[in-house]
Amino acid sequence: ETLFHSRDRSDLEPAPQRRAKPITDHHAAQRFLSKYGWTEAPGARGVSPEEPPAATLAEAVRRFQEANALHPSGELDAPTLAAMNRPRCGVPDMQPLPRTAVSDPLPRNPLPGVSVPRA
Amino acid sequence: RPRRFLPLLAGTPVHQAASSSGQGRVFAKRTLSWRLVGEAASGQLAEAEQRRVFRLAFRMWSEVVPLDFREDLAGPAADVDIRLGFGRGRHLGCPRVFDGSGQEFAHAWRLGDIHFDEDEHFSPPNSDAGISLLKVAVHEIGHVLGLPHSYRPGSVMRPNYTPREPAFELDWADRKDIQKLYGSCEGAFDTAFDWVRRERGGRGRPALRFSTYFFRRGWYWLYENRNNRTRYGDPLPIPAGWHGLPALSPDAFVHVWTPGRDERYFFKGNQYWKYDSDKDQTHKEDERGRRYPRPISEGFPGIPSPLDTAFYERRERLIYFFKESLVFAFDVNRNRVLHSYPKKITEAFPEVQPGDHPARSIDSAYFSYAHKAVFLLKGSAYWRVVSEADRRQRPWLPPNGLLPRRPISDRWFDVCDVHASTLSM
Repeated sequence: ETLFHSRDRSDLEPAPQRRAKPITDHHAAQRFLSKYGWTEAPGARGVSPEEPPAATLAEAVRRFQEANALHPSGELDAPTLAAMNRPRCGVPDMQPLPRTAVSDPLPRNPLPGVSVPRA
Repeated sequence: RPRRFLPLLAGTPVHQAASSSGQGRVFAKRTLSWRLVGEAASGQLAEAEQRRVFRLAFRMWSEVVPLDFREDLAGPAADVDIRLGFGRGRHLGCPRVFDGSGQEFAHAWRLGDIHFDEDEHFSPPNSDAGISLLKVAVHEIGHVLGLPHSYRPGSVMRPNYTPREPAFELDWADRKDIQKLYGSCEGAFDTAFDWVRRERGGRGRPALRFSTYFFRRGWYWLYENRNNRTRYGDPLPIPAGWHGLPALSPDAFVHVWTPGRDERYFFKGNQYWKYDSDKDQTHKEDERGRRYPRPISEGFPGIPSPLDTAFYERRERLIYFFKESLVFAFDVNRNRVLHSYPKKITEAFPEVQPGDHPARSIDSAYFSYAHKAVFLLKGSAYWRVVSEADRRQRPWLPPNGLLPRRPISDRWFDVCDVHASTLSM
């Protein structure tokens, strides 16, 4: 059985810490964009581990906004954060635009956060 | 790069059954096995319900692409092509941690496994609450088969969950996307025909409607001409929709329809049935008390059996019966074969393009009200019979000539088999 201790099984409900952390700030949004392929994952393919430049981020936000039929302001406004917090699939939305012009096929291993040796 | 992360199956080989299509790697096999890993079933729904939802999700994809999916509960887990499991947080040995309820609800591996976040509230198809397990499963199976996300409205591959849509089905574009990877469905039909119904139209006026049916082995599909696809949820087993007919496809169907007659006959082997359209069942006996099925030789003197196929030509009031390389024209008024028949099919329906003719053993001769033309179907191809309209435009065409062959799947789309285990869903 799935373990519970309360008579009403209320402890079966996802414990508070089991709720996904809402995306409310710049850093969380940037992790979201990297996680779902809108920006290069830090450290992937020689991308500098520190934060990507603001312009790159604004460009990624703009592309995410366009795909979600939002005003492409490039700003992390409320509708954009709301779209990032909607229930979604964990497979990335796209390969991030590569620094080189080479376009990538559908990810062999679509789950980001797993460094995939590139051919 | 390990393909799977279920520790229960550690060391499983990277998938050998993949091949590359123009759009990336796809499964090379046509029948794929799947399993809900028992240890990773959800605690929210009965396991049987979870497996029923997954069976339906796989079946929805196999209705539009030449792949079959079968649930494999017995074989070695390492041989199962697609494994499904639920987990919380760090789960099932997967490098990707689920984030708790909200946001990410599932993810999938191309040619591999599907993981669902157990912290989400998944619900069965007929429930409005929570996240539909069916929708998520169909989406994730799309990834496993090789489809990326799409932002096209109506696509099942949209990254975000959209609650309470109208009918959740694979639309035209999703079908074409997956068919780019696996091709479209081909295959011979045993019988094809249009079924004409009298209905009450607007303001109670009588109206005539027709439905197109394809039969293959023990299954049938209703084809929705206006939507260019089969009915959602087809194929169905024949006994489910045609009461009194044998469970395996009929050899032929004719609708004898004149001002004074409206008779529908099915032919199988050496026998035939008359079908009662109003009661939606075969007649028990004919007007003289003779029971159905009856021998074809009695009801249609001079017609051999078993038949390959037949169709009724309304203007001539003739039934054309096809058997091997011959065709018999049967006069329904005089109840006998015309003196000048039988003829070679190649003589009665001459080729228009030299060498391009089915010659014998026609699978189905089908008059289509949608296309106002007769088609001879054989294997995966059809030949359209030259019509009067064709000859008015191109007088040099021979009467009843056969225009060059075309693939059936170019005109009738997505008539796909499903795995027999999912036929009666």
